[in-house]
Amino acid sequence: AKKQTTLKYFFKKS
Amino acid sequence: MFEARLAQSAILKKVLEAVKDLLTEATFECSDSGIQVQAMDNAHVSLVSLNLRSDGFDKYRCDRNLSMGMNIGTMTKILRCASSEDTVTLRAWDNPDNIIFIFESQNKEKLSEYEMKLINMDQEHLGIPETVYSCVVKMPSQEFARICKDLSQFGEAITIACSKEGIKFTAAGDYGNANIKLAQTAEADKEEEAVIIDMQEPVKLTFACRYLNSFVKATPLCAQVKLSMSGDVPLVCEYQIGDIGHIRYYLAPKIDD
Repeated sequence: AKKQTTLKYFFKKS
Repeated sequence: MFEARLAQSAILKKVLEAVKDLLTEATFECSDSGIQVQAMDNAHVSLVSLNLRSDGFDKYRCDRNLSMGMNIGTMTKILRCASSEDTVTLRAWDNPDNIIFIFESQNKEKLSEYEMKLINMDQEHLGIPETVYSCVVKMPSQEFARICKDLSQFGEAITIACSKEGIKFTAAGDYGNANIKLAQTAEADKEEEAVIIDMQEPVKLTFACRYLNSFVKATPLCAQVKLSMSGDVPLVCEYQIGDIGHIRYYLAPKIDD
């Protein structure tokens, strides 16, 4: 099964 | 004062239809250079980045930078009240509580004004790193919409595999599976019908159908869609908006548990 990632995992808060 | 006018409301109507599934509210950042929106869906899985350049408007004036929080549902309802051929003007004063939408019919005999309350929003800006993508695919936007719709019947996710040979979309579910392969077009009569693959390295990524099916609501904006992918980073799905700007959707991939 695959897990849904979120964008916060890839993009940092600016 | 802020004032932005488009000769035809059709573009703005299409933009709202293209974001309303993903966003309930968003901050519109208005400056001399134009209007920008960056907002994530509630689950933080996708992000909409909209850019409308000031020089693409028929009239544009922005005396000072404004951040206007707008309810997308209300804005969509208001835009639906405009005919596609109506001129649309957005107007707000400095430190505004409201924004005014003015629609004028082509024969100038009907003038409609809608005032919408602005909302205070906690802004959460994400820094999107500059990325060199392993695969960049340009293809007809209608074809992409069709593939997402067709494959959604078979599973919750679509795996996109891109190689030199072409791009392959796969969906697998309890009742069966499906895959669609598109080869790079050898010779396209029309540029907008072409499938063009720019590949540095092959890529295989899996994405939730429900977000892809929201992205393809932007199909009426542009005949071509650009998909940018690299291993284990979010997909970028981009539609040009005439000569005025673009809408980019970012989508976090599904990864092995």
